[in-house]
Amino acid sequence: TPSSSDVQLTEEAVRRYLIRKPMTTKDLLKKFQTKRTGLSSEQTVNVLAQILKRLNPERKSIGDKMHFYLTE
Amino acid sequence: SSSEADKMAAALEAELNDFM
Repeated sequence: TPSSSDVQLTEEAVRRYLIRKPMTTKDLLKKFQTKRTGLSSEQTVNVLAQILKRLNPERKSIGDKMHFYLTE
Repeated sequence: SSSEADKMAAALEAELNDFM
């Protein structure tokens, strides 16, 4: 149930992760697993996409994979 | 499952590719 969620997918939460270290889309999705946020897969993808568009993080390739990151 | 995670990552990347 949504009331059991212990993680919230918010812009501030994403910002904190991306300031700490570069992350791939998969890394981010792991931080906001549906079973922890109570969101559906589709909601998670849509909300995370909107947040990333707003944050407009820097991008770099590490080991062939695109990573996002932010500087303070 | 990891395949569900893969699908979500692919969907997210597709959304962002339009933007980037």
